[in-house]
Amino acid sequence: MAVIAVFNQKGGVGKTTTCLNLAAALTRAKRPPITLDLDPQAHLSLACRIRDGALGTGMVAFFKNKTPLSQLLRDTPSGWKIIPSSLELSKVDALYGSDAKAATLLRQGLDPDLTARGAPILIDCCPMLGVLTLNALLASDRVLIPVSADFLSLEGVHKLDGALRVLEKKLGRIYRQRIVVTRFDPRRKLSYEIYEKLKERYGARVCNTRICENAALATSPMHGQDVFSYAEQSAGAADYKALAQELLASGFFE
Amino acid sequence: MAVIAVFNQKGGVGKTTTCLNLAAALTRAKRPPITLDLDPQAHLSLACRIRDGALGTGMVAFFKNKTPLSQLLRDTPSGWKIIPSSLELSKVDALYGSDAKAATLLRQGLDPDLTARGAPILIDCCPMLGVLTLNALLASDRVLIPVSADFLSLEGVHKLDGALRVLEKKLGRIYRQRIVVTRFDPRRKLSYEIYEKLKERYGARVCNTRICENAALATSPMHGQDVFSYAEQSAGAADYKALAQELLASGFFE
Ligand SMILES: Nc1ncnc2c1ncn2[C@@H]1O[C@H](COP(=O)(O)OP(=O)(O)OP(=O)(O)O)[C@@H](O)[C@H]1O
Ligand SMILES: Nc1ncnc2c1ncn2[C@@H]1O[C@H](COP(=O)(O)OP(=O)(O)OP(=O)(O)O)[C@@H](O)[C@H]1O
Ligand SMILES: [Mg+2]
Ligand SMILES: [Mg+2]
Repeated sequence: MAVIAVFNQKGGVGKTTTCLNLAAALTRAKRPPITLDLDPQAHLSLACRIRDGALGTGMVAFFKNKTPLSQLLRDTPSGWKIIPSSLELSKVDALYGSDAKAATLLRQGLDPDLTARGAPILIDCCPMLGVLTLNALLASDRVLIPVSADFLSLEGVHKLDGALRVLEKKLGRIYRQRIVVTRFDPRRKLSYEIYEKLKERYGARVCNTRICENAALATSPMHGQDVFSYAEQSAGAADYKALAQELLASGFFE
Repeated sequence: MAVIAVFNQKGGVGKTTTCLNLAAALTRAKRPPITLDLDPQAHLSLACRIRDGALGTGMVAFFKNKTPLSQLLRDTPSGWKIIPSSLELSKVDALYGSDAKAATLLRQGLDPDLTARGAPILIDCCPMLGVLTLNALLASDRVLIPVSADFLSLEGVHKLDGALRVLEKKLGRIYRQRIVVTRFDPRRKLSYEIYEKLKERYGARVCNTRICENAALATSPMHGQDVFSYAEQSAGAADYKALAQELLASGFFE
């Protein structure tokens, strides 16, 4: 069973948009995932119509009160399960500071009850390699890296690649990584340059599917929907369906 | 002399793009600022052609070795001064954890040598309210909040507004805040909805100038340039010039 951290420390590259719509695409392909929202901004939770729940529910209950993860699962309107986040989660960084053991809490907490379901687990991360994201990376064996088609985002991949290599040495294992280009604008030369540079540097790690810039992807979260329920005929829906198919076919979720 | 934190914990909303191009616009208006890069991603430094400097220079030298800020200033190609960042800066969060005193280091470090120059100080922040950003906020009396014209970014302002109120109560002083809409796309209904909602909620705090989606703004950092040196006739250059004029006229930099 695959545990996938969706991470890039560059902000606003489409981590949440990718988690939301990949989860919806997988559900439509009869492989509904479990999503964990590990970003205190709780944007994935919001897009699933879960506003800051009653205090003490969601991921913060796991970190603070050691509530088993399987007891924190909630349904989303589109049929997959989520453990939501809340602003309180930002206190976890302060709570544990640089305590190395704190970074393994999630890995230890993946109880058999959660993993026995056979569903892929997608973790939406915040744009910072702190205690929360470290928990996601130590609990995962794969990393999906959204990169928006602009220069600063490309720069960020370079640093992320370096950070993952350091982690791999420490853990004595290798991450399967996939890079997916987001906000690709076919009218802009820059988009093609960024995609080519990524292919040059990272080769087969780069998904063939590119997610194009599409208004429906920016709008659907406002209605508490994924792009398939909001605008099934949109280019955004077609792109995320193609991404799910490409990753399923390559065994990324096995 | 104004100290301005450019912050929004939502990632990818145009904090760095705004710092870079506002600094260039102010320089052209004969009010060259000093910029402090407080983001370990060091994207503002990169856009000014400063790659990770020799270890121990830049902001990390201030936090680690207490080197006076005025000794760390460097020239940028467009004529204003910067104290650059580096990846090492990300260790500051771990170094100081939740030590409340650590958050006041920058405020205490603003030596007369730096402030006597009369130049406005712009601080580019990372997308996380940790020790580094807390340093920026405690050293500032104004906050410039870029908000990209999309729903998740709008949501973030709500939470940021709450966090600033808490900080204001603790400090016993009020921040002058300005919100600037970025990546405004005149072809998208969503852009107008976001701008209207911001005006409804935050009134006069919202700048009249909107920064439109413009390829030159995404491309100029790739060439180590601000938008004025890269494409002076572009809509991006015109928008940031208008923003600088609006903020200068309202005394935001006094
Ligand atoms: N393909 C796309 N087309 C149009 N808009 C997009 C696309 N992908 C993302 N966006 C928009 O860009 C914004 C940033 O995306 P998103 O919030 O998913 O990024 P993120 O990496 O999760 O950000 P953060 O670093 O804050 O967690 C979103 O508000 C979304 O509206
Ligand atoms: N008005 C604009 N038009 C087109 N592209 C833009 C505009 N503003 C920002 N961008 C692009 O969006 C990306 C994100 O902007 P930027 O990096 O400045 O945001 P940020 O808030 O500093 O991100 P982070 O949270 O990672 O620090 C940039 O790579 C830039 O290319
Ligand atoms: Mg996100
Ligand atoms: Mg930035």
